[in-house]
Amino acid sequence: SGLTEEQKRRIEENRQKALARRAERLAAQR
Amino acid sequence: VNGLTVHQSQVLNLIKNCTVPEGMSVQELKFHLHDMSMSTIKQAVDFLSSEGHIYSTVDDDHFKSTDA
Repeated sequence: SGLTEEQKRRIEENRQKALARRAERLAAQR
Repeated sequence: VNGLTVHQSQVLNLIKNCTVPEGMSVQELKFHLHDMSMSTIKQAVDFLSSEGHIYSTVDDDHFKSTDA
């Protein structure tokens, strides 16, 4: 891809944070 | 069905179907959703982000789906 290592790192960090928010939301629904 | 409004679902589906590594920009969303106002699109993006459906990528203007 045309992304720099720094951009890839930032994207992966944001993805992990989003997955945590999603898990929180699903847990709250139960 | 998934607890989202029609607008939120439309925005999420476009982001989900985007295959470029940096994801979809708000401007591209506006291009595809020309009947939706920019403020409605931004509200949907904010909501989807807060709920963990999407996340920002190279800047605060590009988004990818956590389902991808």
